[in-house]
Amino acid sequence: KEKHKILHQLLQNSTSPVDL
Amino acid sequence: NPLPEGCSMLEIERITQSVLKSHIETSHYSTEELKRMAWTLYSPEETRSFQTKSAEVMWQQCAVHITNAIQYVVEFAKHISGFLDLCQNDQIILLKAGCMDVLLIRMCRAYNPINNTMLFDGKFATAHLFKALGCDDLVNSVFDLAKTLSRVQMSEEEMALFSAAVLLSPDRPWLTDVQKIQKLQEKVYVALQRCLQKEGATEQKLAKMVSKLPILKSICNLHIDKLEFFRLVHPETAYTFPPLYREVFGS
Repeated sequence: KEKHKILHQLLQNSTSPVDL
Repeated sequence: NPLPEGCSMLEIERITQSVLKSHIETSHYSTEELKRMAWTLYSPEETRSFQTKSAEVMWQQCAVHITNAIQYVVEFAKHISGFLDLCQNDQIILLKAGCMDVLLIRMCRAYNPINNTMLFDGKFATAHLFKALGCDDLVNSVFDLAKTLSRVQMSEEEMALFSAAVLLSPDRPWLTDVQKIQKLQEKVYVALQRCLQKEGATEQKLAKMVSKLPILKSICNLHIDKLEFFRLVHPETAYTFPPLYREVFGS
């Protein structure tokens, strides 16, 4: 999980790409 | 095209709509915007200034752009009905393995076949602009793919469904629930076939799209090879690449 921390975060958050 | 077992026409329609909506909402530019920008080209001086950058600077700049585009692909995947129902391990495997494929498919929207240019950082660029990367073979392959894909003339709906089908490839290594992904992909392919029929396209159009899959794979592999070589030669710069880029393309 640590290895793919950002992907995990992106998959879990509900923001749209424009906010990233 | 028979419907997959336990799948209704309503479900195929729902998938089509969710994939198309997701594709449109997560495409950085609309087709209209791209059309308007198609003749905004880099001047010879601007092109030269890119060509004379160091490999490190140019790689860094491209890595940032790719990372930005990856974020949009993640959002695209999240809104495909059924994707978030997969276990997170499989979601990550599919994204790591397939996001470059989706980026390459999307790139043909930002390609102008008349002058063989591609949108890069706000203006259209020739393949020569990327000389400083030291990867002419990779860059030329990307441009060639964009050229052949643009000849297929996919509609936005077709491109959306094709991207989703590629992302949902059940043959990626280390997947947990292959069957679930296989079923999802099957439904997306049925939706794509229905879409092609609706638009009056021939069977050949789907065959043309599918025939590009080995080229997509070879370009993805070439990108990884080039990145590994760059990492060997410039380890400090590679370490400063965006964390998401390193996460997705790390071994």
